Amino acid sequence: KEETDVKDEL
Amino acid sequence: MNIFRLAGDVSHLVAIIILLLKIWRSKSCAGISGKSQVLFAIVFTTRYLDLFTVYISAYNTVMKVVFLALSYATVYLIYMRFRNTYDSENDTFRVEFLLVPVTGLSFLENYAFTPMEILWTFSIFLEAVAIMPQLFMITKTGEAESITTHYLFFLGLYRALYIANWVWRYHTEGFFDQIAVVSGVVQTIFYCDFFYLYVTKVLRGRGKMTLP
Repeated sequence: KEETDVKDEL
Repeated sequence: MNIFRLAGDVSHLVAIIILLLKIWRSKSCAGISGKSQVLFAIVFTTRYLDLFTVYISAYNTVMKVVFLALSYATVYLIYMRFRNTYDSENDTFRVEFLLVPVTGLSFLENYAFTPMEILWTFSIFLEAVAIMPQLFMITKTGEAESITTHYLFFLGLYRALYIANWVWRYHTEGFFDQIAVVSGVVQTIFYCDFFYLYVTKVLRGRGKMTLP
């Protein structure tokens, strides 16, 4: 998992 | 978005609303750990800073804003509005024992050494342990009102459903967020003992949960 990944979970 | 994730988010929301309504209707926060609620407010604040940097979806934005607002409202009710009912004598968990290691770990283990990533990691680690003052308080007094146990049940259910969500996402998308998954599993383990008591005492009995 990369830093640029969007964190879509709450 | 899958059914586990959606159900998990709904459980989380239900838990928070149960607690808020309990305090609002009874005009009392007896038996509730203000420290846990402050920690949850810190969790949401440090995690949802990306509200200002990235747009994901209307669902995502609305839920984040709702969680933030409800958590601050809960803290307000406990420490301001119904302060005289706050049971500070039994809410004695030393939060520095959580904050110091969690801060240290978030600097050591993160996806990138940037303020946003470190704060996000901090929020994930802190959420895993934020319920400990509440569980400590129940252990100390030896009892919890049934409405408080319903709150804890939905909070634990939310965590369990998130694990199902990760299993689903791993198999369908190859998604695996190591920090979130490991902390999420640790967090869920804290609820296992409580789940057992909830089923054996609250669901089969009635009224308060008392510890054996």
